[in-house]
Amino acid sequence: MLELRLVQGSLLKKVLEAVKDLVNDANFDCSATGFSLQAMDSSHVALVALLLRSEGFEHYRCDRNISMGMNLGNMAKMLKCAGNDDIITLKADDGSDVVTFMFESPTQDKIADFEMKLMDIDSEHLGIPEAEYHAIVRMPSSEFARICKDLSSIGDTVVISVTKEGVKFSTRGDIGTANIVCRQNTTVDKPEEATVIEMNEPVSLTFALRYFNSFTKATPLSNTVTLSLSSELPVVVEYKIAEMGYIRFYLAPKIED
Amino acid sequence: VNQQRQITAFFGKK
Repeated sequence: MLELRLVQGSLLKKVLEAVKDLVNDANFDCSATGFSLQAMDSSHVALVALLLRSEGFEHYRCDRNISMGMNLGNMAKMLKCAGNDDIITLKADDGSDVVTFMFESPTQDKIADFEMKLMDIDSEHLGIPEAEYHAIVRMPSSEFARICKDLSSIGDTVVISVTKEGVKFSTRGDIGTANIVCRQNTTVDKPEEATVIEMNEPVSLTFALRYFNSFTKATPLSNTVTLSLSSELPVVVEYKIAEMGYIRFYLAPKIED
Repeated sequence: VNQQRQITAFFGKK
């Protein structure tokens, strides 16, 4: 028996909007720790890891670890039917091939049940090693989204370079080149507006912009985003989900042969 | 020319 009640149902709506274009089908894993997902895009270039900790749910019952295969497009369609202020409850019986989403309006005057078929998905969980990153950049998530969108109108790839001067995003395309430098800026009114650069070593890596633009669909989940970079390792683009967990996107770099 | 790597080149199966 599984029963997860999330008072801030909009979080789950936003999570689905953030991942549904990157990943088609995925297993949601439910354990005492929380509700999680790990999945790669179809070309195995990017990986998404989601964790919503059990403590973040108003009610969290998961009698045994279960894995529920879902089509994320279909799940997003169902969650779109929940109001932004609705409380969302996920329910599944042991051995069942369906999951039920229950949406309750805040005043309890409207209650909806949506039942979705589960699917069998062969998923291989990857071990993500702990890594020491050469540089960690925290910046406003809206600023990062703006940079990715702007650069993708010029080129297909972005070179992210972190030096003591700041973090530089560069691209080139048929019509020309673009460089955007963000310097550390901690003298702002609100901490979430700061750009903070922790650098152990300078690092420069090349990535496909279209994946970054997909990751920025998670922008509504968090005011800030953290980029963790190390030479010849996938970048980690992390959006913290307040009081609940995180959504992390890993993107493999482009490397010269 | 930079070649796109796959995630599986960095992270092994559990």
